[in-house]
Amino acid sequence: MSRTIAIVNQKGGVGKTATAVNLAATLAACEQRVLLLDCDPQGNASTGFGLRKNSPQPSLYQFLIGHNPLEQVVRQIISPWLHVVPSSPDLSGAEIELVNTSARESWLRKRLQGAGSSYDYILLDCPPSLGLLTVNAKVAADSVLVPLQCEFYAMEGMSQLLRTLELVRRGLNPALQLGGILLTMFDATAPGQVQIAREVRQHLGLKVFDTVIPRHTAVSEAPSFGKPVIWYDLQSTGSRAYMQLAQEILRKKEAN
Amino acid sequence: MSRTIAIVNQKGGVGKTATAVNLAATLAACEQRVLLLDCDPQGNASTGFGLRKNSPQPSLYQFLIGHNPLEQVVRQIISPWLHVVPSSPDLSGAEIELVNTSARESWLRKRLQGAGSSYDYILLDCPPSLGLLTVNAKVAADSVLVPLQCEFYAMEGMSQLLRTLELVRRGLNPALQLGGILLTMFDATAPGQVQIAREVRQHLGLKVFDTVIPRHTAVSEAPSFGKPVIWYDLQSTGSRAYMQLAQEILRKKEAN
Ligand SMILES: Nc1ncnc2c1ncn2[C@@H]1O[C@H](COP(=O)(O)OP(=O)(O)OP(=O)(O)O)[C@@H](O)[C@H]1O
Ligand SMILES: Nc1ncnc2c1ncn2[C@@H]1O[C@H](COP(=O)(O)OP(=O)(O)OP(=O)(O)O)[C@@H](O)[C@H]1O
Ligand SMILES: [Mg+2]
Ligand SMILES: [Mg+2]
Repeated sequence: MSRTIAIVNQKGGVGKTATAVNLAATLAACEQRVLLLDCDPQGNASTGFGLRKNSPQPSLYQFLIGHNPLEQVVRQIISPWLHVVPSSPDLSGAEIELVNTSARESWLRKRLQGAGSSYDYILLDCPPSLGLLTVNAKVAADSVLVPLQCEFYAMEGMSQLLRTLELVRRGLNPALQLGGILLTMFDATAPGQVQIAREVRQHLGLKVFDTVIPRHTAVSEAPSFGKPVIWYDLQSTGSRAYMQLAQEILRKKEAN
Repeated sequence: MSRTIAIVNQKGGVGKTATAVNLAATLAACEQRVLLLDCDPQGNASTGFGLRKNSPQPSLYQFLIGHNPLEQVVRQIISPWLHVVPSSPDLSGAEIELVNTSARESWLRKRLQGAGSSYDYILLDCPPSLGLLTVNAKVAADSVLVPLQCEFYAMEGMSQLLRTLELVRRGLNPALQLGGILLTMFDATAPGQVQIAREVRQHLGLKVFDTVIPRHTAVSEAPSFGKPVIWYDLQSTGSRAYMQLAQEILRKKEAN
């Protein structure tokens, strides 16, 4: 049974792309068939896998708006278990093009129908916004994974984020679940972060992953080599944390 | 002579709001009359000054779209030199409302005409996007200040950012300058960051501020007390760095 997970948080720089890229790689390392769609016009997830943004090959825009079949836009990355549909700069035009169409929120869900038979996990990396690309990802997803930095501004946006999930659930995707909140870039020596992490677990308890991703330079340096952290420095705490996250997600899937 | 500075970078989490809030406070400490507009629907700059986001009082949306006069939407904050126009959640609707209007990029510039006589500096905090709110800020500004984290993904977006400045300059705001690139959250012990900082200075030389903002917990903890870092912990390296930035900007203004 295939699971589609949208990785969302309108707050910028909280580790959405780092989580999308590294979770895709660690799930593939567990021999899960994984498809990652880069739904962010910035295209960071694409370059995180070494894909050039300005390539002439068709990408997510052609799949979403141009109706190119999925086989034409996927790229196989290092492992046979991992496919990536890269973003491109014309994706930022997609939001404006979709605004005046009918069922503008469901384009991605419609395009992904049937893809579930070829993949165990479909991951959607989203931009830092509440716009139509992010809404399309939430409508196409079974669940959302919310990376959260334990800092004041990031915490501030949580109630707004949970409200948008409720809106999507009520209208467009009643089955959408909150898959989990992932504490990222965590610095256990900063008292403010430890305090916020405690508050998050108090309020959201079971919804918070046991796995916590520490701040570690290997995670921020790996993208400059076009690789996820497990292919850049397998022994690093960043790699171990993302491997642990993949295993926690696989255990939860079994349990359901 | 009044200067309007838009603080922009479509990459998320690079310190736009931290810079907007702390530069506003340090310029006010140098007895400059400062107006800060929170142009981000997330409203982080508003809460960074202790302003509640869901207040019934009119805010930027009413000023921009509702044509309320500036005097009705400004809040004076702790010092007589500092005024803030807070954001509100309805600002996210503004982008869609503006799309089909004429001169949709120039609304903010028109609304701010005349404000220059009451302020020495007008700062515009922008969301992590290239949408209409950010374009409005770039059209209303004399110059842009670009906070930049010395990490790979943040560097990646620089060429796109510089291209958008060129587009705004060619069409809507020929006088728009690149005021400067500010290295933020800098960790001098991380070799990757030191390398990227060296590359940025090689390529962009004079456009990079001498002042570098270090990563320091006082900067990320101050917002939870609704205060800029100089009012939270004046002795911290974060406070000293932002004071230095204010002085560097004042020296440059004198030189022009
Ligand atoms: N665990 C970590 N340790 C150290 N650095 C990290 C970690 N996770 C992410 N980073 C770095 O922090 C920065 C922000 O992360 P990232 O770009 O993944 O966030 P994002 O939420 O996708 O940002 P945006 O909102 O712009 O899409 C990046 O430079 C990234 O490499
Ligand atoms: N010099 C610094 N030292 C430590 N933490 C910092 C520093 N500057 C910013 N931060 C923290 O890093 C996080 C990201 O910064 P900030 O929210 O200002 O970025 P932004 O670019 O405005 O984000 P967005 O793209 O969401 O608008 C915040 O939690 C902020 O408090
Ligand atoms: Mg991202
Ligand atoms: Mg901000």
